[in-house]
Amino acid sequence: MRLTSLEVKGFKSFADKTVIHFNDNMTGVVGPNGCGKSNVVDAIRWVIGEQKARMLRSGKMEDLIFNGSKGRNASQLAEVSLTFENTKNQLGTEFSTVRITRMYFRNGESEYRINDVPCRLKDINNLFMDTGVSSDSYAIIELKMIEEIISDRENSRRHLFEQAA
Amino acid sequence: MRLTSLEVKGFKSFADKTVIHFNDNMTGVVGPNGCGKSNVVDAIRWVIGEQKARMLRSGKMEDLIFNGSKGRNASQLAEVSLTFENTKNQLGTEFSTVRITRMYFRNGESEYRINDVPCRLKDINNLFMDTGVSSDSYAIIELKMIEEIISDRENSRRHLFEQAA
Amino acid sequence: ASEKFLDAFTRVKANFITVFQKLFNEGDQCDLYLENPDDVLESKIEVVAKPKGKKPSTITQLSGGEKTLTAIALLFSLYLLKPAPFCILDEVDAPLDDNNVGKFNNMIREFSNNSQFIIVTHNKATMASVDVIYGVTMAEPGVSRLVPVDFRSLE
Amino acid sequence: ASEKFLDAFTRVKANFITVFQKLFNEGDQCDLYLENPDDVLESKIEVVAKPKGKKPSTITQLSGGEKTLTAIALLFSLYLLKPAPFCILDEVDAPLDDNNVGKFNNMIREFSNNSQFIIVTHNKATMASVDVIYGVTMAEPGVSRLVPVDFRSLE
Ligand SMILES: Nc1ncnc2c1ncn2[C@@H]1O[C@H](COP(=O)(O)OP(=O)(O)OP(=O)(O)O)[C@@H](O)[C@H]1O
Ligand SMILES: Nc1ncnc2c1ncn2[C@@H]1O[C@H](COP(=O)(O)OP(=O)(O)OP(=O)(O)O)[C@@H](O)[C@H]1O
Ligand SMILES: [Mg+2]
Ligand SMILES: [Mg+2]
Repeated sequence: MRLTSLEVKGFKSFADKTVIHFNDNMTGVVGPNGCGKSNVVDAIRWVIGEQKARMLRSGKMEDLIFNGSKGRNASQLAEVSLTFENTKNQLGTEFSTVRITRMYFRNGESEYRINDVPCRLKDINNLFMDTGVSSDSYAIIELKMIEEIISDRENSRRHLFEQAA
Repeated sequence: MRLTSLEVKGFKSFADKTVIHFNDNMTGVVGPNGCGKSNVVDAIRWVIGEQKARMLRSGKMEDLIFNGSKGRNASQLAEVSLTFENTKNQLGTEFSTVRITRMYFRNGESEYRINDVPCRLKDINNLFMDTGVSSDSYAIIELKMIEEIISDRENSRRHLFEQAA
Repeated sequence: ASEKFLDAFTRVKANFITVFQKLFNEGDQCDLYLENPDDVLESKIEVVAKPKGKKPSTITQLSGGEKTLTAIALLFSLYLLKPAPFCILDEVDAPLDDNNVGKFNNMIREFSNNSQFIIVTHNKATMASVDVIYGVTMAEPGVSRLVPVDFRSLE
Repeated sequence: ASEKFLDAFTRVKANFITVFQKLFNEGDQCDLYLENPDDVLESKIEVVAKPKGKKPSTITQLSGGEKTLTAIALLFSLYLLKPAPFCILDEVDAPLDDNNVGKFNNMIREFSNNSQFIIVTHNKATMASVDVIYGVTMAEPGVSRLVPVDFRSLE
């Protein structure tokens, strides 16, 4: 399974459609404070199924939709898509290219799609079953987690362990 | 009031007597991870009166005493002294040079001194009254405090405010 | 007592706005207010920070670097109310990009006319902006020593 | 269920020791153990870390950088048990000194033969060790855009 691209539109500070390609093994993301780097990480966590706004540094899901700036109005929809090559047939599907999409509307409706076909969150979770890919996985590492692991806050070591075992 | 020097012996990783002079306005402290930089900060917090081991990243006061290394035995005593010039007569004393000392023995005894004369913690607190110098002051800033101030954990903003007001 | 507090609060708020706009940009919106103005001595203190062109609903939505600068602005606004004779900063510059490290160091340089600063850092720009540097080493494993450092040969 | 867990635990422990000694020094002592071995499925997991020549009684006494490396060693030992197809690191190199950033990047380079890594960083040495760089900018205030970056003109 290889990541090929991430598309973000109306999600947090990404007002316009933005695409990032993952053709290489090590991709760096750089830029000044507050420019939107961690928002890219949040976009990936969200599209693979994160349900708690708190894990995305937000109070409620509506805070994920672009809320406007000096020159722009707020968006009505946050939309993120992640595309993979299903090499080694790791994903629970026979498609060779898989594109998962998640949308959230200001009226509170949300939608999931696999290869543009509407589906449920459960289908996305099944897709990633046993691959180590999950929104709270040991493979998405932020600085805040370091203190949690060292002091074992909320039994976090055990929780991470169970993701891998 | 100007800081002139810090002497550390047997405190945390400083087994031997070590002196740092503060003759300049901006003093940098650098070195590899784990070499003892934050232990210097802990030594200053401790000598000005910190009572909670937790604020010094330790479980109990005994953990502050050098606990030995591959080639050395543990120390029996942790001792830190901080020397000031009492310019502008800010400190509650007529001495022009003030040296505060704090000692902690493995048997649990602790001792405070001002200019080598034994005193109580209360005397040290009175000395610094109204100068903004205290072990939990807004003037000792660590990265961990940033998250506490932003999420106002344990009403930390109010607490810092009362130090200054 | 509540008058004294309110007077201090108003001065800190003015300091906060000045420091915040120096660390961020001229004209960026920010504010300090009492959540419950009727109970001055108990009320929580609320912080508003809106860097250039952004509309975060709360300061928890800010980025890591923006949170650091906002918290520093608050701490420095308290310092300006009652300047402590010395300040200690332990790797506070770690989340900041080069541009913000520069602004931060310039501000400390200004404050250092009144107070002494002790700055623990790994950042080369910060090392270059201090007057003297002490290196801490563990040449003997487990035992810390201090050595005066010649800047040119660092880390 | 408890056999499966114990088998996984033993393998992670072996990984932890290997990774820890690569990030710290050959021969440094470290360990993972179950606080309550009688109750395998509920027990807390304890971590022991003793970098060169030190005797910290618990890992909370370690320095900021040592805590970061220890936590990373644990996360990577879980990764080695079940390598996820991609890993994301958000400014995890910030507390590390130059020497440890080097060791950290070398390890990621090794892992990147199996998985893709997305690395958010301000550290120049890390920027130099990745294959491709995307810059995120807010040329229009409040609106993020991505631009492919030529390494030489960074920040
Ligand atoms: N719904 C939203 N609409 C518009 N902007 C948003 C929204 N949610 C968050 N933001 C903005 O995104 C910015 C944060 O971006 P992010 O956390 O990605 O920065 P960063 O590049 O990681 O910076 P740092 O280097 O400081 O960590 C904040 O300034 C915040 O105001
Ligand atoms: N009582 C003690 N006796 C001996 N060593 C101790 C004692 N207490 C703490 N230490 C050691 O001191 C070291 C921590 O030093 P410190 O936290 O000052 O590092 P640092 O220079 O700040 O590093 P970093 O750059 O990673 O923050 C730890 O490795 C710890 O084991
Ligand atoms: Mg960030
Ligand atoms: Mg430190």
